[in-house]
Amino acid sequence: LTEDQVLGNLLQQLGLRQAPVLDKAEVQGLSIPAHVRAEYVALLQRSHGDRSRGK
Amino acid sequence: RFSQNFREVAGRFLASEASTHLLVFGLEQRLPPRSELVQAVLRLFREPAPKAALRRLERLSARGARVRVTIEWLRVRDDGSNRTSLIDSRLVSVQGSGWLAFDVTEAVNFWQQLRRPRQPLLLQVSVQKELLGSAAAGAHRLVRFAAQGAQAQGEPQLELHTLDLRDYGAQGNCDPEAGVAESTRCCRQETYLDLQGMKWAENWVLEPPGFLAYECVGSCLQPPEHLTFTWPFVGPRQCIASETAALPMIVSIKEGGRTRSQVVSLPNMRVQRCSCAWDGAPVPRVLEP
Repeated sequence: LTEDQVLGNLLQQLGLRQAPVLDKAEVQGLSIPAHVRAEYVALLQRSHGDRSRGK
Repeated sequence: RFSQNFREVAGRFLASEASTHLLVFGLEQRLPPRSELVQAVLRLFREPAPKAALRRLERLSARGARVRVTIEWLRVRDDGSNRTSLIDSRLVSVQGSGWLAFDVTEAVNFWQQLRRPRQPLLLQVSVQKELLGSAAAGAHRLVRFAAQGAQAQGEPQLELHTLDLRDYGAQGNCDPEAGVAESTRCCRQETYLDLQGMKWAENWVLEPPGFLAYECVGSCLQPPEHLTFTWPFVGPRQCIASETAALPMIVSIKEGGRTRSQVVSLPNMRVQRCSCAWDGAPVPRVLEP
């Protein structure tokens, strides 16, 4: 897995052509809401259980 | 019949145009626990047809009379209903006798996916006539297979070709103490991807700061040549990721001058398991419920 593959996958999932450039100031005051964090944790736990079978 | 757009069309059963045989193979403990099925071959011995019947049938077709032999896997569901899956089907001349071989690997693959205790492997062999018309009636009965327990030799056989995964499989996680050499047997190696150190992820990817991606390294033992006859265009066995997991992320998104956070899940990002597999080999179908 390369850095480019992670970026390509992320862009594809978000439907973007290129990575957005965000200033530090824009995200500095940004706090992650509880429901977003809860969704992230739930997905994290599920990804340990669900495995997709490849080739 | 329950659609309002179609009128029901009733059919009448006129005559049986096929003969069917059910073969039952007790496979439990026939496949070693740590083994990989390479190929399963069903061998049926065809008995010679009566010459007089053959001559009569030969007059009907310039190409020679043929019948269609179909192999299906029969599964008895928990509710008692039957379901068949097509495994192989081919045209066979009514002339001649001897062994016929059918590739039934897929049927054994399906059987392996059944919940334990597993029913025996049930293979339904049907012989259908190809030519239409009353003159060809009974053509399917000219192709007869020797039955189990028959006095004559040639009862049905199921040949299982397997590889011992203790030699031909992967070995799990790599030993962190030992380095990876050319001779290292296929294993899963820890690889950390540091997202914080990537320029494009700056201020965009909020979680996670990095993750253990793992990678499959090392080589696989190649089987003896006589086992590679199954698929002529298949490549050597390679160390590949056979099971992967998704990676969730929290990213910041800018919309209409406002910045908010969002969860996104990237599929197949983390290797869960490495295996040795033939490059280009068909992927076994997953058994439907």
